[in-house]
Amino acid sequence: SVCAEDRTLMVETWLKTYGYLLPHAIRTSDLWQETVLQAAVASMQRFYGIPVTGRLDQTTVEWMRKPRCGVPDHPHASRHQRKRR
Amino acid sequence: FALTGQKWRDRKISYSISNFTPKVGEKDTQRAIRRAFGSLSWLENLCSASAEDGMKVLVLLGHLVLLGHLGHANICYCPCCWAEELSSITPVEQQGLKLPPSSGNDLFLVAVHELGHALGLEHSNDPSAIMAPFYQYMDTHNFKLPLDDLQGIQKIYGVPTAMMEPTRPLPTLPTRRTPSTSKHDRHSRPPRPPADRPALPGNGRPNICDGNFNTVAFFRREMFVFKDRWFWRLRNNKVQEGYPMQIDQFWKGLPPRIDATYERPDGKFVFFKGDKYWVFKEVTAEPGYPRSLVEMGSTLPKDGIDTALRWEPVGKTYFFKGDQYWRYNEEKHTTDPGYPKPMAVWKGIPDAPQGAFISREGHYTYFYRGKEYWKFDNQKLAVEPGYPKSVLRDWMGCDQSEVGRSGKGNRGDRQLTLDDVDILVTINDVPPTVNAIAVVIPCVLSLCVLVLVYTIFQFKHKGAQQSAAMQLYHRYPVQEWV
Repeated sequence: SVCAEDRTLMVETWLKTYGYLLPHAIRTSDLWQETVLQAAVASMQRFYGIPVTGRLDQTTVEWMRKPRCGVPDHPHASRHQRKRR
Repeated sequence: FALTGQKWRDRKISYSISNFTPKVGEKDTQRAIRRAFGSLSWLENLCSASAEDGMKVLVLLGHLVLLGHLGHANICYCPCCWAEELSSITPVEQQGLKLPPSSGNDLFLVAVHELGHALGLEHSNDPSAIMAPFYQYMDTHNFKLPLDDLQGIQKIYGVPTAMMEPTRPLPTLPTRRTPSTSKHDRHSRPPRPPADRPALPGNGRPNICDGNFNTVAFFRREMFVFKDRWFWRLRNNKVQEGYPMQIDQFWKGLPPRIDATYERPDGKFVFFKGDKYWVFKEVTAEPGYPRSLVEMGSTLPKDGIDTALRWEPVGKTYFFKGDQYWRYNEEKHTTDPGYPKPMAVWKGIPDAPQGAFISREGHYTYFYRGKEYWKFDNQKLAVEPGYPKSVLRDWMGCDQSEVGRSGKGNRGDRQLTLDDVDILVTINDVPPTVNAIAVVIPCVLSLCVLVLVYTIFQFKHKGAQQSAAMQLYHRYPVQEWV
């Protein structure tokens, strides 16, 4: 059986899965990527009520590793593009 | 689902448990899920039975080993077909029922959480909510839906009608029969006072539509309105039969013109007047009362309070006086440190409110003063736009003419000023040209609409003729070929 604690934490995948990062938000530019990831991490920290640093600190990683419900926290994010179309 | 404004409207929604997690066992899995769904009057269909009978199973419960999730809910809304599988809830196999409480995982809680998604709830950022993505361990034996989840579900589906009924109604005392309460005029309005002054009717019974109440409170989900030596009891904006009643007829020993009142968490009623307060258990005064307000809390104002507010959902009691308020700890019998604080914290609420109570679902707090009330959003910590509004119209069910007639003392007068005189001033400052324009513009607009409709009709008519000609033209070659 799969155990959440044993899995390798893929931060980008995690942020995408739970609606903090739009599927095509990451572009090739390193600078752009960093800014977008910081904003996504900060958004996650804000939602969970942990200190908002925008960085992958110890607390944030611990929260990301916890087993949780698979439904995204921000369902609007993934629907956004479809809605516009 | 919720974002598009959809709701489960069918009362006979069925669900089916398609498999079980071996770690927990079939019986325990089914018991946990049935308990989660049990509070709703949903039907469980056995898989085989549903297949044979062709019954629709709208919610399917299964278990998948996926990505280490605690659970997952897939919600597919198909407005065209109402597909058989509208929602599938998948508590993941790795979680057990009997895990230590510190792990926070319980199949029952997982099922409740995923059911929340199926009903349209999103994740909450309130860590104490069952809809938080990492829900905390909760007491599953005496499980009670946290306030945040309750508010969420009521926002989609509304407040259940059962909650509007009083849970523990106060006893109703037999009223002393007076000529005005005879069976004949039971449904008629109380006699109106003469137009020039809001004097009390012959037997001294006031009219609720005159306003100027001492305080307004909610006891056991019923509104109680106090004025001088009288009080009214209202349900659904209607005064109940036999009211107004004299205060000391119901709560013996309680003086007239009380300042404030609230219901304590233990169900006892606390009344304030001046520097004293009384505690009543139902209609009987507790021994040793009245006591001095200083005995209640040393930092409370010695000369009395304006109003008291019990925030039951979060277990807090507040006292208001002038432009300050205090938070009171019912367990320790003291005011919390750091208080009083300025009333400015309650953005938009006037100083010295005369009454306050929290709404049924706990989302709003209503403040009363004079003949007006303010609706305060407990989340935004601000008054809703459009307030204050009239208590007489919105709470007491008085019609506009009555509200207008009794329009004195609107700004929190504690005492009725009998010497005031009503002055009716008719203002007609609209020039005649404005009236003419108000007639001409709608007429011109109507004419334009008529011309437009005629033009469209003409175009359609021509289009139909052309289309018929085209069909005729294309038909000949086909006929020849055939």
